[in-house]
Amino acid sequence: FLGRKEIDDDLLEELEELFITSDIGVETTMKIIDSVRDQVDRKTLKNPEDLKNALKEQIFNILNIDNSLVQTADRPYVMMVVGVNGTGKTTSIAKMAKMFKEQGLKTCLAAGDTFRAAAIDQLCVWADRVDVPVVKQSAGSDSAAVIFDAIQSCKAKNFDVLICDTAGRLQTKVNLMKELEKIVRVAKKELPDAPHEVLLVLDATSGQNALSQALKFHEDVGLTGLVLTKLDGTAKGGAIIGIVDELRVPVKFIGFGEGIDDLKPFDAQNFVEALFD
Amino acid sequence: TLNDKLNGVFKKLKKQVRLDENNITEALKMVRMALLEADVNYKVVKNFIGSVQAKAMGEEVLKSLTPDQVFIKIVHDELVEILGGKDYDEGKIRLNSQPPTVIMMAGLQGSGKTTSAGKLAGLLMKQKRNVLLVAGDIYRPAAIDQLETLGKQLNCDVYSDRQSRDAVKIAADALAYAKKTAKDVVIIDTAGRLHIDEELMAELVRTKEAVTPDEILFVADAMTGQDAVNVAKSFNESLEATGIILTKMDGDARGGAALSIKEVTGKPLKFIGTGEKMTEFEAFYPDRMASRILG
Ligand SMILES: Nc1nc2c(ncn2[C@@H]2O[C@H](COP(=O)(O)OP(=O)(O)OP(=O)(O)O)[C@@H](O)[C@H]2O)c(=O)[nH]1
Ligand SMILES: Nc1nc2c(ncn2[C@@H]2O[C@H](COP(=O)(O)OP(=O)(O)OP(=O)(O)O)[C@@H](O)[C@H]2O)c(=O)[nH]1
Ligand SMILES: [Mg+2]
Ligand SMILES: [Mg+2]
Repeated sequence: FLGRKEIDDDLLEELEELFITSDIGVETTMKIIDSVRDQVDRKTLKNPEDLKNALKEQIFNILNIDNSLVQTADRPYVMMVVGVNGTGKTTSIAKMAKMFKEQGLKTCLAAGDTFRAAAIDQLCVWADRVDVPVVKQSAGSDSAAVIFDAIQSCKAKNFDVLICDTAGRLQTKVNLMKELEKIVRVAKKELPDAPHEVLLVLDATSGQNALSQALKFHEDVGLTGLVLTKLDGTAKGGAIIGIVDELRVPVKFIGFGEGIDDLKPFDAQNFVEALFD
Repeated sequence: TLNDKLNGVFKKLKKQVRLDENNITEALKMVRMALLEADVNYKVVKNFIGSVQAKAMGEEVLKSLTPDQVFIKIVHDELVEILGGKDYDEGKIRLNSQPPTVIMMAGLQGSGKTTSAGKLAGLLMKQKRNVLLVAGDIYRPAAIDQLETLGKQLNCDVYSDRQSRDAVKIAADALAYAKKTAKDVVIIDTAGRLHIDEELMAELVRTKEAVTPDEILFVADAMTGQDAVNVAKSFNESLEATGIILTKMDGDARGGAALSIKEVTGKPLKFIGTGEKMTEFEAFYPDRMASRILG
């Protein structure tokens, strides 16, 4: 819309289309556009370029909250990775493990997905590639027991970081969400402040259901951060704007590929720029 | 629900004998909102609202009905029609008169291809077919193990080649093996890939050329958002899909992607995944999907 000379209804409709097709959602889109509508009506925003910058600023302000990892004196630093099926939890854990290892942190993984076919095998292949140990039990064993063991073992062996994989689960499945709550309770028996970090992994291709996922997971186990994956596709991942706006839980990392190096800390500025591309 | 909202809109209008521009403008806005909230693509919604408007204008309200009932029926019926009301291809696999029937799975990473391949094998085995699952994903860690585990659960033969770095050759060899062992159906699981990954999309096309599938099933996640049109269009243009599977329908995603995908590809929505178990697989029902999308 840079070709336009003035702000008119056509331009606003074009912006609405850009936002909605980026999965920002109707409600959040209206909220963002309404927030600048006042300036438009009062003519303090006169041209399309100013409007675009005002919108970018609105979104940036929503997203730009402290997204550093939770600080603690505890060892190990326990991270739990959760989310619905297929979003990229296991792969993201492998990427984070490499990242921590390169920072000189003694890292261990816990094979907490004891349910899905070959889930433990999958995590073990990654652990081998990154050269970090995995605490695991046989398939079908109790996920909470595996994670409890892992914390115990990491405490004994002075590990710096423990990243726990969990089985994918739809937020609407009450018994599976209860299992996740149990994992957190059991972890606290071994380390009262664990898990220090609970990351919800969201797929950038998701639509508005991502909000429902975030709300439910946050309500049930408490989230400290989000990981947005598959940004190497054509989806914009705009659903996180409404999520961050509502929960004030920051996006900590983004995944942009299937390779071990395809993860980096979330940068609100870059995200907003990409949205308007 | 949308029904309640529309009820409210029409209640404000006095006894209407006919649907006209005045009384349906507000109602159309509500339907548009409902569809966008359900993740139906922006442009698909625009076209849909246009069709509904055209069908609703001048529609007579019979004495036995209220304007909102007439309106919602037009919306619902239009949605059902697009979703496949006239297709009758739901829940069916096109079997080749010359076995084996070859089925190829395709779709984005994590959409549910491997799980759906197992479910499809289970379904066909119940129909007394001799099925061969093919572990065509040579990239994802433990992908072969995953399919082999499902195969064991189903008591279904799985063809794999752990040494091969050539997915196309694996498919071709699997087909030769299937013919030799008199299989009725071959289901080829493929690696998840992006529609914009030229190399991997070309691999899929070469696989298709090597085994000439009777069915190419595009597997999509029910929670997919606006990008569903771009992905589906790309996959369909490269491969000419023959059917669509919508997974994770056991969640609460409204599933608007179904409408977007159907609209942009024209291909039949055949099955839905309703859970992680091998039995959680059903035929797609247009009218149930329509109600779910409208909310
Ligand atoms: N293109 C792309 N693919 C990704 C990304 N992250 C993960 N994937 C792929 O997505 C698929 C699913 O990843 P997993 O790590 O198994 O996802 P998960 O959440 O652990 O899945 P479940 O445990 O089954 O719930 C795999 O094919 C990954 O390679 C990403 O950032 N980009
Ligand atoms: N709840 C639910 N989960 C499903 C359904 N279909 C698949 N899943 C789960 O979704 C996740 C991904 O499924 P996969 O079959 O591994 O997906 P995929 O497309 O083969 O993934 P890639 O090979 O990595 O591209 C797994 O955790 C499955 O158990 C479904 O219908 N409902
Ligand atoms: Mg996993
Ligand atoms: Mg797979």
